[in-house]
Amino acid sequence: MLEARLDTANLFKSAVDAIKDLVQDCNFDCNDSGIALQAMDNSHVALVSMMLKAEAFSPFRCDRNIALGVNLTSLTKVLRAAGRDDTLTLKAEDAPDVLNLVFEATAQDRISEYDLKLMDIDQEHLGIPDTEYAATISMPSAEFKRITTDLMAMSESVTIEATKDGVKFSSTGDIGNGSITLRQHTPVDKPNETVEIELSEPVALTFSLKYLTNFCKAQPLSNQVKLCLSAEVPLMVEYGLEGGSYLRFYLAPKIGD
Amino acid sequence: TGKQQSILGFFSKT
Repeated sequence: MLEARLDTANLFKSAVDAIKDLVQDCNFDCNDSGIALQAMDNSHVALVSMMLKAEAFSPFRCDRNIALGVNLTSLTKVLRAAGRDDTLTLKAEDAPDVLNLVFEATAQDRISEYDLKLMDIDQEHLGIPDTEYAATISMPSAEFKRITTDLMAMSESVTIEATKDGVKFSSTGDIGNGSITLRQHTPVDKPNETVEIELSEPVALTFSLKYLTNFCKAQPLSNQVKLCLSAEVPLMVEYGLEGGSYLRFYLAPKIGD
Repeated sequence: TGKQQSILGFFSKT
C-alpha cells in the first residue's frame, strides 16, 4: 500500500495546478523511491515529467509499484478543499479503486477526508535520453513568466538564443517585434535574482509561446527556473523542488518552414 | 516561424 504525508498541502496543490491544463488523465507511478508522473499533452508537442522523491514526504511508505490513474480536473476539485498549510496524506491500497486524501489543519483540530475514484489509463512511457545541453540558463521563475507573457502579446513564437553575451528572447509578429536580453547576473545578497548561463556552444531555437506560458503556471513552485537547450532537440524547462524532486517540461521546437 | 515538431520525433516509446 501507499502512504505518503506532506507537511503542507501546498507543494502538491501547486504541482497539480501547474500541469492540469496541459495534461488531463495521467498515472501517478508510486514505488519506494517516490511518486513520479510522465504525460504528453494531447497534441504530442510537450511532455511533463514530475518526480516527488520519497524524501519529500514524511513518512513515505510504498511496498510495491502502484499506478494511480487520475483525472487531474477531478483531483483539482478535491485539492481545492485542502488548506495550503494543511498536512496532506495520500493513501492507496495495492490494487486501488480510489485514492484516499486526508487534509489536517492541526491548529484547528479539523480533519477532512476524500476518496477520489481512479481510472485505468493505458499510458505510453517515453524514454528521455540523457542530453549534454549546449546551454543551461538559470533565471528567476517570475522573470521567465514575465518574458513569455510580454512576448505573447507580439507573436505566437519566441526564439531563444544563448550566446556568451547572454540569453535573448525575441518575437516577431504582425504589429512589430520585441526582444528581452538577460546577461549573467549574480547579486550576492539576492540569490533568487541570479541569472546564470552555462554555455558549451551558442544555440538558437524557436518555440511556441502558448506552451511556455502554460509551463509558467509552475512558477509558485520555485524561485528559479532552469532552461536547457541544444540544437534541434526539445527544450527542457525545470522547476527544482526541495531534496532533488522536480517538475520538468519538455517542448519540441519549431524547425524550418 | 518554423514547423511545430512532435515530441515523439525526439523521445522514443519504451
